[in-house]
Amino acid sequence: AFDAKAFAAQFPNPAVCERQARRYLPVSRENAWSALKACVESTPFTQLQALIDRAWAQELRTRPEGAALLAKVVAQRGGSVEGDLRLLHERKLPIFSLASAVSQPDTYKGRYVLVRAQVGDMRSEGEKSTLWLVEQDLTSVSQEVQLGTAYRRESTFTTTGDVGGQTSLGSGTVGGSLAQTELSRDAVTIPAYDNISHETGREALGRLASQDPFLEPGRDFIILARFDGMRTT
Amino acid sequence: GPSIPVLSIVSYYTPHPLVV
Repeated sequence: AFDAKAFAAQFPNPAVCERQARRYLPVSRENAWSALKACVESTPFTQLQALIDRAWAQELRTRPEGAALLAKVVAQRGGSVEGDLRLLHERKLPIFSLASAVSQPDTYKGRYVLVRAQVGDMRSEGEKSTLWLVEQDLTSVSQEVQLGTAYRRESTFTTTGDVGGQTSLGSGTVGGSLAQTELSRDAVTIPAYDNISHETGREALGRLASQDPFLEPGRDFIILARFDGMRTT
Repeated sequence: GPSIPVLSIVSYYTPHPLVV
């Protein structure tokens, strides 16, 4: 039997792992898919472009875990759902945004949606639980950050001298000195970007078959779900 | 009244912090 975990362990580099997994495709699609999944699970895999390449299109569309694999990679690369869904749509991969589902409920009913959200509230009824989901968006905020060492230079110059010449009282000499201090500071700054998540204003109810204590309130999650339609509150 | 989308959660993941 093909040992996908052992396969992925040979290639700690995600890009190399995916390329090697791809080589199994002509031989066994089953082994190639197991190898690809192992690459995503056991390497810091963020290569969404390689994953949605034509080579894997059939696998991603037909296998039940295809959408989950894509969702996991979107999360691993930071969870920028809006931008990554745009990449998936260029390849006609059917995972949609909450915004699309809300705007055309009939069109998207039963379809996959991918949402970045925080859990606001949790209600349980027997085994089942319902989560209040608050959709989050990422925006990039930049600020200047000092790079490396800052140099501070302090120089003191003292000038002394005498000045001679004619004055109204006759000839004379005036002596004096001038002290000058110069301070300078050199620092190099670069813009640094931080991704701040904030509420989009969209909310949803998320149904879970069983209670899950790991879905904690106040943290962002990348959630893959089926859109069941709209419900009047 | 107002309506809210209902989702059946399939799976979820913790987003990795983005490094730019």
